[in-house]
Formats: sequence, structure tokens, C-alpha cells
Amino acid sequence: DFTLAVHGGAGTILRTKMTPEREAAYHAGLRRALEAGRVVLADGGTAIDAVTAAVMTLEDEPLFNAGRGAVYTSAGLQEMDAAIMDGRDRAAGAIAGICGPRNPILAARAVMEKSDHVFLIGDNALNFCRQNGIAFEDASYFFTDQRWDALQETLAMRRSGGEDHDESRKHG
Amino acid sequence: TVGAVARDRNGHLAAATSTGGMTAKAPGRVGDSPVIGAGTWADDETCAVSGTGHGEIFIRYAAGHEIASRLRYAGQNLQQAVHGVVVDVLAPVGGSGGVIAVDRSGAFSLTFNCSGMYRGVVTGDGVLRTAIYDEPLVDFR
Repeated sequence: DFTLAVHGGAGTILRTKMTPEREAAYHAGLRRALEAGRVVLADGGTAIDAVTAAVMTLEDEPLFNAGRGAVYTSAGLQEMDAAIMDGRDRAAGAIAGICGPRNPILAARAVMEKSDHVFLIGDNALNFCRQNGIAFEDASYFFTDQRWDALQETLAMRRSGGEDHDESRKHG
Repeated sequence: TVGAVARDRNGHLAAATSTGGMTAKAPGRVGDSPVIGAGTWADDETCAVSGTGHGEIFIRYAAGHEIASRLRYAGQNLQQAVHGVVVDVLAPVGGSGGVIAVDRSGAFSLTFNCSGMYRGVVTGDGVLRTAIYDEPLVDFR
């Protein structure tokens, strides 16, 4: 039959910071992603469509580090990247160093399906996305209090010379 | 980072990974997520892999491709290959994190070498199974 696995990042938040409500929200977010892909596969759909659907759901979820939960750089901006690969023929697509596409995985898939290339970065990647109808969002869509606060804490820690032992900040 | 791997009913595999990164990373820094063979890999003959963790180490050790190579050339099964890379290779050199993987038979592995990994799996029985820390998967029907 079929199998679908998902992850929302490693280096989870410290147990001491986890609340029952927060834990339930993480489980619910993972289940939504699994269900999005399961529906595709149960209906006889392809693995490539299933992973696309699952990752889009995770990208839409601010809890996880992806499009809407993207971490900030030290300059206070967000940069997104994504890749997708089809095991049938090793077709692959990837993008990096961009901010704007609502779902970065769709940008990567467009590179795979609509270009002769594997990896596009920067401004030309953005232009390629616009030319291929990828949905964009304003910077405000990607702002989350959680990620912004994490940036401020990390920068303050660096200024004070402290070391950050919180894996969730190191891995997003 | 977020990611997904799948095997469909026709036995085809795929992997997708999106937007990794550590908070306050250097502008322009790219981790393993978009690097084919590091954070993302899929090949019907072996397996599909999506990684999450210390990207520089995952890139240097070509984590996804290394797992596939162990299936292809070393005769290891998926769990042996994933454990060998995530726990035996990446962890000792500071490559904390984990991977999700599925092979051509539909076997899967959700393996990490740090405090936890937000993870889940569903197979043909339709039961959604999720976990966060080092604990058994929780079933949800």
C-alpha cells in the first residue's frame, strides 16, 4: 500500500517550555499534514503530489519553521528555501535565498517541472516564480511573534557573549 | 525545517523539504534543505529522505545520498542505513538533527539524534501517528 512520513523539524522546544496546549497544537499540525498527503495517496495519487500537499500544509502552519514560520536572519529578514525530488526519474527542483512565495515548495516544484534547471536562487528565482504564477505574500504574512522574539533573544544573547543551548533556535 | 517523504501505491517515491534555518543565521546562508543529496533525496531504486538539523554537517556528509548508497551498495535495510548515518556518522561530528525516510517496500524510519523531532507517519490503514520527543508514536483515527 502507501506510506507517508512528515517532519516539522528536529531540535524541538525544551520540555520545560512545553505546555499541554502547545503540545496538542504540534500534534494537530502534524496530523493536518499527514491527512493532506494521505488523501492524495488513498485516492491513488502520486508520491510527488502527496509530499507537495503535506509540505504545503506544514508551510502554512506558523508553529513549524517553513514559509509562514520562517526564521529571521541576523539582519531581521527572512529567507526561504525548498527542494523536491521525484524518485521515478530523479527529476529535482530547488530554490534558495528568496522571500515572497506563500509556499516555497511550489516554487521548487515549478523549477523541477517548468525549467531546464535544478536550482535557482535570488532575484531570478523570484522572477521565475512570478512568471510561473506562484502565489506571493507580503512580508507581514510571514511575521510571527514567536520567530521575532526568538531573533531578539538570540541577538541579545550574542551581544552578551552567552551561549544558546536551545535546540529549537539552532534548528528552527 | 519541514519535510515529507512518500511511497505511492505504484511503488514510486518522492521527497520534499522546505525552509530550514537557525534563528539569526547569516544572511545568504543556505542549509541542507534545498541541497539535493543532503537534505532531500528520492530514487525509486532505494529510498526517499528528508532531513532536518545542522545543515552544514548534513551537506558535508551528503546525508540523504549516503543513506541511499548504503541501501544500494552495502545491502543494508532502511533502518540500518538511517541509523548508521544519523547516529553513527552525523552525531559524532556535531550533526545534530534527524531524517524521515521511506524505502521502495514502504518501510519507514523516523530517526533523530537530539532531544526530539516533530514527526508523523501514515500508512494504508489510515491511522495518523505522531510524536515529538523520544516517545512512542501516538495514534489518531
